[in-house]
Amino acid sequence: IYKSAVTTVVNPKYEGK
Amino acid sequence: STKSSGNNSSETCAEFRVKYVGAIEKLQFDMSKMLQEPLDLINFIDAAQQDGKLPFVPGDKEMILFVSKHGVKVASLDQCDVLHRHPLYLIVRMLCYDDGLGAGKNLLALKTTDPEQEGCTIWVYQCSSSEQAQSICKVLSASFDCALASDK
Repeated sequence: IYKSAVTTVVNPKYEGK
Repeated sequence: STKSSGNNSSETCAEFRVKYVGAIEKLQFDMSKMLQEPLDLINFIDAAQQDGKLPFVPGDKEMILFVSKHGVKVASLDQCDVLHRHPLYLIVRMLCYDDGLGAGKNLLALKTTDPEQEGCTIWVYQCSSSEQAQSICKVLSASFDCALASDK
């Protein structure tokens, strides 16, 4: 299934986790 | 009333009508490490749908998703029962993307962890449009900033 635009919001508390 | 609402960002709270697709609960921590990249998370959800762990299409029961500096809360349309509660500090990331089924619907994947941060759960909701999904992400991002600012 082709996925077009993806928006991500990351909690700064878990950056890199 | 003369109370101005909305411009004071610390009071950011918004409501959105969404549908619930399902959740993949209690993933072990090493599994959650593999789900950092957005595409890994999308492929993981795809696989869960193919394996029947998650439906491709949500039930037709609409719910209200509230986003605020407290986190995300999902309640029934009549707001009589709270169905899911995701405190902001347990929300790791939120991801929204087109479900690819051609109807312009967007899936919203919420990755949450437990207080001991040993495992994680993936909650999947369906939004009616990408605009709605984008606004949900914007409010959540503002809530993270607001929580970060109040931490200092």
